[in-house]
Amino acid sequence: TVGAVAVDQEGNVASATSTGGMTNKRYNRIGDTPIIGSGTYANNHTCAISCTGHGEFFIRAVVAYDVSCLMEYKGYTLQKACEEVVLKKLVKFGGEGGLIAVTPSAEVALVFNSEGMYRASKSAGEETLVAIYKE
Amino acid sequence: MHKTAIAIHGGAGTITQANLSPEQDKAYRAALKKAVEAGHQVLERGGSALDAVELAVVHLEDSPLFNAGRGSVFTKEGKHEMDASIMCGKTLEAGALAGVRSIKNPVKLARAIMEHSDHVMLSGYGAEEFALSYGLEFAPEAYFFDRYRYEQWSEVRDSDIFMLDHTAQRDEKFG
Repeated sequence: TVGAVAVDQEGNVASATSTGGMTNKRYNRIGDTPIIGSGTYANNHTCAISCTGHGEFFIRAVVAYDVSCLMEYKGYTLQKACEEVVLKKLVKFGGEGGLIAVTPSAEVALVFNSEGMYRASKSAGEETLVAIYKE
Repeated sequence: MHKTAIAIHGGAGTITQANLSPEQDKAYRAALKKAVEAGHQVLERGGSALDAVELAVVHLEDSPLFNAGRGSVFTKEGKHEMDASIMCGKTLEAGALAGVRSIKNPVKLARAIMEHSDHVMLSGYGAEEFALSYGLEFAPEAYFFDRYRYEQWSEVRDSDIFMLDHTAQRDEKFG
């Protein structure tokens, strides 16, 4: 699975996710990627999110929207909301994976509970970050 | 003017340094850097967040290193089925698709569904028909073939095991 989140000069956020699914899948299984709210979500009031991992767990936990809700209704910061969902809630479900997120104020979060996540980010005026493992 | 930012991912799982050779590590990092910087250039030029995420994902879809687009893994039938979605935070409009084959860049189809249909999510043949009507690019089966993906699939094709592309295979084979 691949994905991207961004905030532009007008403060608008957007997210996109794309996947080839799981190796040897059948029955026309689909994961969380195309399901708005589970694997992909964007809202200018909170953040934009793209998820990756074992999709069934992301669907059950409604991961992307849950992060947005924690920010909107409970006033969590982006990082806190992402960690609450990925490192606590999702782990209880047994779900492996992670997410990337950005707020309209250009705060970025790259959170995962697996051993690694291919990831990169770039903010205006800053160096490009590229990472794979828990570095 | 707001500060711009973009982040991308190329999948998660049991990624350890033992799983990747130095050459593979270098290739992944280069592909990630290229995609994120392409997306950020859109933002720096005043482009929209939607354009930036679409372009970044297209770069990742075009790379055989990642499980999407060209690098999509094999299904039980030895085919490639792809899903994608896109969402705009300003309007809350969204476009999504599931189970398409032969679409070169599924994220472009998601964008087309968001902008040109009254629906949020299309699937299978219908989504491909929609793609055809909007002139989106198709690719032959050979475009999606990757030796490494094929070998991954070959190891589990005769079993009920399915797995994330970046996750090391568990010892769950049964006689």
